Amino acid sequence: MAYVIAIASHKGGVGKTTTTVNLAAALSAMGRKILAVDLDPQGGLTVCTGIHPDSLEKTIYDALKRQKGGESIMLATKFGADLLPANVDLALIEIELVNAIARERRLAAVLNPLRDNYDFILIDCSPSLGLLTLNAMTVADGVIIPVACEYLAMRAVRGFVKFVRKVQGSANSKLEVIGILPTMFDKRTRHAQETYKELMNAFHPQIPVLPYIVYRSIRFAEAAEAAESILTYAKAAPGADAYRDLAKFMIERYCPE
Amino acid sequence: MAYVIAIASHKGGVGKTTTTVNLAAALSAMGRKILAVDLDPQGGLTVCTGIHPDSLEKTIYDALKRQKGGESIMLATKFGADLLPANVDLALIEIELVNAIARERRLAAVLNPLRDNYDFILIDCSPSLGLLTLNAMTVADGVIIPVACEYLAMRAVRGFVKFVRKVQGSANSKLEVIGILPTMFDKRTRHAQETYKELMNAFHPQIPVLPYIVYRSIRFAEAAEAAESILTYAKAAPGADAYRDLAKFMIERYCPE
Ligand SMILES: Nc1ncnc2c1ncn2[C@@H]1O[C@H](COP(=O)(O)OP(=O)(O)OP(=O)(O)O)[C@@H](O)[C@H]1O
Ligand SMILES: Nc1ncnc2c1ncn2[C@@H]1O[C@H](COP(=O)(O)OP(=O)(O)OP(=O)(O)O)[C@@H](O)[C@H]1O
Ligand SMILES: [Mg+2]
Ligand SMILES: [Mg+2]
Repeated sequence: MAYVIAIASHKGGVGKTTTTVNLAAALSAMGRKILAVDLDPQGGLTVCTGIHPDSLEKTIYDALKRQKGGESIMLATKFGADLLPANVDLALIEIELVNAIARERRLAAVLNPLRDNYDFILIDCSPSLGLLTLNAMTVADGVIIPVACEYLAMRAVRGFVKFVRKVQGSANSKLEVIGILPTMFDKRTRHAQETYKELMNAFHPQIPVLPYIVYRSIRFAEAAEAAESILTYAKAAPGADAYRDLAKFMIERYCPE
Repeated sequence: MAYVIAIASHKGGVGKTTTTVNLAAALSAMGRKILAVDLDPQGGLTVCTGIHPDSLEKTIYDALKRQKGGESIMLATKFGADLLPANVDLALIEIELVNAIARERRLAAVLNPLRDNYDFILIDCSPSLGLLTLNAMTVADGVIIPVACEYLAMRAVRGFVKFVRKVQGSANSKLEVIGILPTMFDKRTRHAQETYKELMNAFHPQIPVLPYIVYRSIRFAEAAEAAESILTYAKAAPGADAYRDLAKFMIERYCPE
């Protein structure tokens, strides 16, 4: 029975997609069966696997509309994980499902039949608090909140945590906050150190700040362009360790042998 | 009669808020009357002006619901521009307005009575293609699309341009694409140079790539924390010139004496 993780934050550009692709790759490399789900109309996760979103006949949009058929849209990736891809059609879902019954449980209907085939299901969320992110948080067992080590990203955390608490109080009482993943930590700047300290002071341990720091490195953007994970593109890059260590932590904690 | 500009992209973290605050400050410093509008439930623009979003009784949310009252929520900023602030309440609007008539024209109803008091109105959009961004694009005369000089941001441009074309074909036929503003250009990396070249090849001149490059500099994050614009916090920072030059361009083009 897969453990489902939402990688989410309404703050944009904090490393949600980068975390999803690299965590999926690290977990796959450690022998786990992984399904990655692109739940962002930008199709960033789909792009990171080298697939052109606009070339796809069917995507997660079709499965959400029919509330089934995850297998019929599934693609294999070179990282070893399976992928449910997305493209800009997904932006229509918010409008089309507005009056549907249990509209926040559409993704659950698509993913639940697949859970027995995987150890983890990772969902890359769009930077918003809309219906798509709500769907992810409703089906998820846990949420990882990437936070860039910069002031504006840090200020946005409190708002997102409020949203998580609302979901825990209504649609999904068992949703666990796995923690905040500090990302884009630029070792060269005082600003990153200070923001990291503020994150620790403001949130830890009520909201755990995970002890893995993803350092800023241009290799991440280059790896996305090469449709590779950081683990193969630049395994010695600062920041690659964080995803390996996070994957080990996830396996120890959620895959009891 | 103010020229209204939406600063928009569904890609997150590309510098929308940073562009809005620094362009507003540069235009104000050049003697223009500016209204800045925070249309993102994150309240990033509001935070950049030193105001705590959660401390506000009234925000743009209230004005959108009542379709009037921009003046009653307006705040002065130290940059010289006026501000219509936002906080997380704004996230409710998408759900509450779903069945309202002409729901994409709510912001127009709030801004139109104010247009005669300003030279420019700048709207900071959230990273999504939802109702809020549609409201901004419906009332705007022009749109500026910040694009970080990194692969994933570049790949997201085509999807956003499709959205703009849809708006031009329906809700706002006079919406002009002012251009793509290249941001976060890291001079030290080959990746930025290559992405910039690809931007030029893929879009210019159908979608003009503006001749102002905002270079990557930690001073932008520090300025946000200090609630200052880059023009006063670090006027010699690489990247500050781009906002000064962009402001001059806007005045020459849209403020005929
Ligand atoms: N640790 C890092 N160091 C440097 N660059 C990074 C790092 N992690 C991600 N990036 C780059 O930063 C940009 C933003 O990352 P990413 O797209 O993963 O964020 P996101 O939160 O998914 O964005 P969105 O909100 O648009 O979905 C991308 O160009 C990515 O390649
Ligand atoms: N030229 C730049 N160089 C370095 N950092 C920058 C630059 N411009 C903005 N930043 C920083 O990058 C982060 C993202 O910028 P910003 O918040 O303005 O983007 P955004 O597009 O408004 O994000 P969102 O999609 O969440 O609304 C912020 O921490 C900001 O301080
Ligand atoms: Mg993403
Ligand atoms: Mg912003």
